Amino acid sequence: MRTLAVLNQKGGVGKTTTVANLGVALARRGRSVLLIDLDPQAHLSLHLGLELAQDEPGIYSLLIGRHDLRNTLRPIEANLQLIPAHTDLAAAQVELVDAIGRETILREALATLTPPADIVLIDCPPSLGLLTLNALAAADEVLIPMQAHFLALQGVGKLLETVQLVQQRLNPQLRVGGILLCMFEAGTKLSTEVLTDLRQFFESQRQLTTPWSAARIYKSTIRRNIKLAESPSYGRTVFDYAAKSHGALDYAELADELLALQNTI
Amino acid sequence: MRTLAVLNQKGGVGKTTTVANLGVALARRGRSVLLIDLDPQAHLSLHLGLELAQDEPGIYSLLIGRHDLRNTLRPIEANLQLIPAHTDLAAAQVELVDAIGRETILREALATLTPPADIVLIDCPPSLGLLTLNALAAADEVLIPMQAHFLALQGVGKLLETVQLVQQRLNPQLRVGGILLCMFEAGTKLSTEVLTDLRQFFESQRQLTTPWSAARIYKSTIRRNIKLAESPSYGRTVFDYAAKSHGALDYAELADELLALQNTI
Ligand SMILES: Nc1ncnc2c1ncn2[C@@H]1O[C@H](COP(=O)(O)OP(=O)(O)OP(=O)(O)O)[C@@H](O)[C@H]1O
Ligand SMILES: Nc1ncnc2c1ncn2[C@@H]1O[C@H](COP(=O)(O)OP(=O)(O)OP(=O)(O)O)[C@@H](O)[C@H]1O
Ligand SMILES: [Mg+2]
Ligand SMILES: [Mg+2]
Repeated sequence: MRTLAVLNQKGGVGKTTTVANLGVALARRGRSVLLIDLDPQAHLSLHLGLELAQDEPGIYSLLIGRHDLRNTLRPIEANLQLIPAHTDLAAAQVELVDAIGRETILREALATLTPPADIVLIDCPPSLGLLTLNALAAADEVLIPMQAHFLALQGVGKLLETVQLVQQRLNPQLRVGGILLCMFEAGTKLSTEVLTDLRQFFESQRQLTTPWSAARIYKSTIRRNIKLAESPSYGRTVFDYAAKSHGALDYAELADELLALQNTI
Repeated sequence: MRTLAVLNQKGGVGKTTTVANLGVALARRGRSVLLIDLDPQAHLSLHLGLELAQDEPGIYSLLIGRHDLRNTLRPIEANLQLIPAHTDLAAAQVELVDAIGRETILREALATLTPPADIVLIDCPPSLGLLTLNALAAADEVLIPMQAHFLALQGVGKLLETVQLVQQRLNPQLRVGGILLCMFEAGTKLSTEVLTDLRQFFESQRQLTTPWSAARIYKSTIRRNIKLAESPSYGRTVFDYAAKSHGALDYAELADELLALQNTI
């Protein structure tokens, strides 16, 4: 079972869109996939057309120990399950910090998944708080969606620091798999500069023993495509809504790239 | 002194870009403006070219009571000051929840601003946590940047609930000024649908006594413009970097619209 934390504390970079569309692409390539909505805004759940009632089992009742993992699993389609989040979480979020207080709850819960999935994708909120720490403690690998923008570049350093802290203290096997460029506008001055900076940075890290010394920038890039923004309003991914769109092609290409990478899945 | 909380718990919708560019536009129209970087990711500070050393006064040392407000003020240009944030805040954020524990600290600190500014703009993080609650308790008005996307629409309801809670319990005068459409792609099916939904919603609320019953959708919309994404890498706003760009025109238009609205500034 390969667990990927899809993470970037910068907001709106394509984490949820990636988890939903990559998840479906991998499931339709025959892998058994579990998606986890770890965001109090519950956008992954909304994206896949699932709205939980207050008392139904979901990620938070799991994290505070009220429900077992297997009660929270929702089938989405063949080979694809989701642990959803509640949309009504503002209060839960605060109580959660007190109630869970530990970074390894999700990992412990995932260990009970029977049978294990081939791939788990965890959709993280835009912060480096306790929920994200739970994802990092549970994961084998971090996938970092980002926009090729200046402010996005600033955040990567902090993100990697956090990954290293978790790797040193809680999860020795944690690695950064790579960076996925989302909403990518190839050919602009800005994206070229950011891509160059990123490449130079990762090259310079190759000889070290950091969790990102083998990280890559995925060849697949996700172009800006309105179909990706429209499909959530139908509770579907772009593979159902607009199967020939660039959005579908790009996420299919990413799924193939990840499957081909021997150290990934 | 008119205080606007620039707020949306959805990530990456243009909060920081709006505070920086609207702030400069208002300052250059002769208003005295104070900007507050309330985001642990410190993007507003980075955007304006300011990086604080660890021990220098900033928003967090202010919130935990280690520095007074006047020690944190940094001049940016004529009529424009900033209370910056530190980029190294992951640890501070956690300690902050314990240390500040109250939603009115920022409001109390702002009351000491001497002389008062004409306008205060507060850049909020993508969450409805304690920092954002501090902004809402301190503000007269909420300005909500958003993208005309489906997931963005879902978040507005939750945002308004939070505004109402704060208005009922902590800040009776709090109002929602309006919604600012950012990265707006006029003419697409999605943006047209979202705009229609938003308009219908606010129309239906006009006769009520909620904090948003007089809220508007600003006529000024901010088009997607790469200059807005490029200018932070120069530590400047688009008014210096690309003064004739659509980004500059749109934020100038917004500044004029806000100034003309009698109940705003
Ligand atoms: N490649 C793309 N082209 C066009 N729109 C996109 C693309 N990827 C994502 N979007 C849209 O952009 C917005 C932000 O994407 P998304 O919600 O996936 O980001 P996120 O990183 O999960 O955000 P958050 O930090 O709030 O969790 C959404 O409205 C989404 O539908
Ligand atoms: N109108 C625009 N056109 C093009 N790029 C934009 C526009 N507005 C903002 N951006 C870019 O999009 C990204 C997100 O914008 P910004 O950081 O202002 O959003 P935010 O809501 O403050 O995000 P966060 O939730 O992470 O604080 C940034 O890289 C910014 O430079
Ligand atoms: Mg998301
Ligand atoms: Mg911001």
